[in-house]
Amino acid sequence: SKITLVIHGGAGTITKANMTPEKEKAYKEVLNQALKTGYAILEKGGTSLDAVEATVRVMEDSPLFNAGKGAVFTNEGKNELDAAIMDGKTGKAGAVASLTTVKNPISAARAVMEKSEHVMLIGKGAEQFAKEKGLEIVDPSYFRTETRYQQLQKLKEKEGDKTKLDHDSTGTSSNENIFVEGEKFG
Amino acid sequence: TVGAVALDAYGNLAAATSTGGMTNKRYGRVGDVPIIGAGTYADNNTCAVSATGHGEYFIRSVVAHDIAALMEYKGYSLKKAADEVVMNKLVKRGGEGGVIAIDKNGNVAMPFNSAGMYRGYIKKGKAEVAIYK
Repeated sequence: SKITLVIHGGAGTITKANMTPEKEKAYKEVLNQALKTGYAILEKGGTSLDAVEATVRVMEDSPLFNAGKGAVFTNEGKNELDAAIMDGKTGKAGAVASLTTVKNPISAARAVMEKSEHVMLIGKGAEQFAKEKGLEIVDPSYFRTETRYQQLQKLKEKEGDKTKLDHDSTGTSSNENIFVEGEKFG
Repeated sequence: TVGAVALDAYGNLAAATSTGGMTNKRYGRVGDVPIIGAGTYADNNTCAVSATGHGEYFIRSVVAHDIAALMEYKGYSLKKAADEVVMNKLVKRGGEGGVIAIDKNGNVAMPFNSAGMYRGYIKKGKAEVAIYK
């Protein structure tokens, strides 16, 4: 059989220097758990759609990754979640954006694909749709982790410093400098 | 961002991606994940792709679909197509990140141009996970 499953948990400035052995072990454990979960479905004759959804849910439920629980914070201090899924057999696709209360956004994306005539739903409407389709709804605080919150605070400190510097050098403060596009924790 | 792509026993491909976006984002910013063809794409005739990285660049390059298009229209292998888009085109445009991809024959590609990418695959019951280059 050619059944195969591939996963990622994000890319970026991940080096040995900023990783402890304990953290590395924890990440690898969740990655392996995700692989085993999806592969078990494929081995039993389950579909690739079922496999990728279940696999992503494992990583969404882990606070280690920037998805679901453990998601990064917006400037407003919220966790906003996006997800998408696509079926290679039919060409159908579903996506959701700016969710704050759906525990597993990937399942919401699948619901959009299979239970609506649309491709992407966003914000409150997407949350209402997910609720109507019986998906698990949680309080927004479910997604909060201290590590991610501190990342936001550090960025805001840098942002403040940058704005102050620009103000000092030009005599005016520029809104453009408030948005730190290059800071990515994907 | 997390993602998965799979090939099942019936020869069907699927792709899924989920993310919390980028730290400190404003103005209702949306990245590549929910943009079909940018961060997520699947077609049984070519491949399934899930991306991670600086979303704006992935949207501009329509990364996931571009890999499938190179396979469909130019006859590239999965590896050649994924490398071309992630390690060449995306790098030239300043986009940082990577993709995971699988084709209809179960071939796997996991290129990334950043320092690291949490990644792994399982095939014939054997799993491999990695983080760094």
